[in-house]
Amino acid sequence: TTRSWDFLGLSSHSPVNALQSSSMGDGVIIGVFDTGVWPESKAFRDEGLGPIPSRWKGVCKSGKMFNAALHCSKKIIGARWYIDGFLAEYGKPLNASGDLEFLSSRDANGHGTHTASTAAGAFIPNVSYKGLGLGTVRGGAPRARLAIYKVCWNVHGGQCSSADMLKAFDEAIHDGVDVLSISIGSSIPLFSDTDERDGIATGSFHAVSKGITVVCGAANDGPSAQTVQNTAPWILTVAASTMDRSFPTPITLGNNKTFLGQATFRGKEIGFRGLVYPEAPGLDPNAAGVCQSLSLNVTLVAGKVVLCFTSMARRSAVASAAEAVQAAGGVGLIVAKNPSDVLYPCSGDFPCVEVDFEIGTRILFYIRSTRSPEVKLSDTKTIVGNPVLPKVAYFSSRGPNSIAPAILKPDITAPGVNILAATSPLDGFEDNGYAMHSGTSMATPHVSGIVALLKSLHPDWSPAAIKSALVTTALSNHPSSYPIFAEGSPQKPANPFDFGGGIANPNGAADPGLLYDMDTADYLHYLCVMGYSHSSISRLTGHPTQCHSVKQSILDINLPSITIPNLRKSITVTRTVTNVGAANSTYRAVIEAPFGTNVSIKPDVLVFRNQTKKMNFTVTVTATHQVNTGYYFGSLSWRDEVHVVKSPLSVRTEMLQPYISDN
Amino acid sequence: EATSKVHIVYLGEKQHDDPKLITNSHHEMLADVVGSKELASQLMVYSYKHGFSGFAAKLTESQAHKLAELPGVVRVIPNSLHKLQ
Repeated sequence: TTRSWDFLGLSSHSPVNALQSSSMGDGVIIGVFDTGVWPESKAFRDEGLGPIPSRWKGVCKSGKMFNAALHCSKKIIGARWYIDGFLAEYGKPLNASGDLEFLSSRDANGHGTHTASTAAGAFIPNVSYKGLGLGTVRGGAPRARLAIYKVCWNVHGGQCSSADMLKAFDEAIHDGVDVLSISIGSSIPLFSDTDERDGIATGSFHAVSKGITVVCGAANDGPSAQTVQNTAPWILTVAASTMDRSFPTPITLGNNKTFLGQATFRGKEIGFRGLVYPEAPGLDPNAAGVCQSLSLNVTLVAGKVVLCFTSMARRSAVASAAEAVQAAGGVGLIVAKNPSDVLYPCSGDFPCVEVDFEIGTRILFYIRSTRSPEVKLSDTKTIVGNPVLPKVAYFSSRGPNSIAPAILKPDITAPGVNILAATSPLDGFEDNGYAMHSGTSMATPHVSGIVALLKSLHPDWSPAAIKSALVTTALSNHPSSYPIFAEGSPQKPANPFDFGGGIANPNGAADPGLLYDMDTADYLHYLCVMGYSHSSISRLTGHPTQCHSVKQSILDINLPSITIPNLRKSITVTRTVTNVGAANSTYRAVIEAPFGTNVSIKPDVLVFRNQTKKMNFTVTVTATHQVNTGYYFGSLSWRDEVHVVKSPLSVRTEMLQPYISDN
Repeated sequence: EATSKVHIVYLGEKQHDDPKLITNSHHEMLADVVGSKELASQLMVYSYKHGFSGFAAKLTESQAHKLAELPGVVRVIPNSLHKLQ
């Protein structure tokens, strides 16, 4: 967070932005469902905060190494933990498989401290990770209050039972939180939106119907399509991007050529050393140089730097290669892999530098063409600002939505790669109480912090209105007008299935002009269309609910996006917008039609006067070809002199029912 | 008898605002199926009574089926695990 808030336009040095105009989220209560909190972290200082909001009805519960009187404050105003569901299933006492855990809200894992401090941590200057990313860490809403709900336990990296999460929802709704930040997911295939195995979908339905915005991570199963989780339309689902910061690490070869890799290496520079690529004789000379299965000859490797190649995107290949090279007496590692900006240090400050296949191949050619190849690995630098373009993270789960493809997911994107924030001192990656972590878990609290600012500015906005403001003002291009890319193989310009509306633009969302608002009735429309029975929908809502006898279209749910998964000839969808800008304003439609479609809007001019707050319009999308296609993307924007209210438009023509999704 | 597992008995929106009454009704519903109030207390894991109505309890498959057929029960579903992201 030493850079992410500046990247998002919420610099604390700027006198005019949503951070300042919202009094930094003062008075807003953010509930965090996670692994608890390390309350002694400076990130949770409460200096300068006013009294706890009077509507707060929650509690601080003492427990192992957590004394409510000592550890709760005007910043951490609530702390509860939920383990009965987990223990009832897996037996008492809690078996953390060798990891430490506390039967209290204290965070042994570090994940909960990281997310809570990202959402609402105080300003802590001069923080870095071993000198990298130096700056001020803080939350998005530094004056918001935190209610900690520990629902995940430090077993196998963090496990959370749906019975425990539902209890946390039950009590958080009662306690009076305004926003819930949930960096938790399940796995594909998903449970339905009304299945309590997905405790998040059911619990969040009740939370949202009481005006609480629920922000969830989209999960880390990208870049494959249809992997996005937490897809219910009432949830605000967050994808992860990089930001305008990188960590170049010079690799200087013996021929004086220098390449830039990426690492978080801050150890001692090792000077020029021998460079080897483990090539084996035989039919497959490259087999010995695969990072995850390195078989090294100690006499060849000792005192040298090793180059290896891997097609694995995940970090495990780097970790196992580093271990093998260290065991063989090597002094450094260069890993050639598909580009991914997620960086973790190798253990013991061992220099391990990542490069892409092109640079890896050039280094390999140098090794093969030189009798005594040498290399120098220099320490990592931090670069911030314009030269570095943000990208949707490789790991960030992608749409389309596998439960209801007409509901665009993810909704929005925020920084979630190499995020430096407070952590537990027990976190294996911590440096003086801070760690760099990556995941949609890290992107989620960025959006939760932004939502807290918006709640402070517009206390009467519904969760759907807040989502609309975020989606329609998000940035799909870099300010320099370059399109934002999505990591993957190969990289490509990002589309709504990668980043929803785009990268969050909190200052735009504070003044969106128009809103696509929704209430519980709209969510019932969704549940009816999804085929849930009248009786179960009625019990969900607590009052008799009859679905319309004429089947409504899922496409007419008043979302700030339009996604048509099965266009044959022509489809007309309806939307309603609410003017939250100047009372007298005129908006004109600007269409960017997806390839192979004609799009028309009626009316294409919306004139708002004092009495008129809401207006309806229709969008007719017509296919110009008769073939099954994948998705093509465009947009519909309403513009006045001040605002651009942009909705992503995604269309797939489907003349025949496909046996596989062409997305 | 098959082993017991945690199930969530989901009753939807709460029907009134007295959490005590709601919890009592959960215990009664569970007692009707498992045979006694004492056993119901042992098996009850959570009573959801503020934001919505329902409970989590350790149930055998046959008890879960019986509960699912009671009026007012939206669904009975086994507990499951989620992960940090």
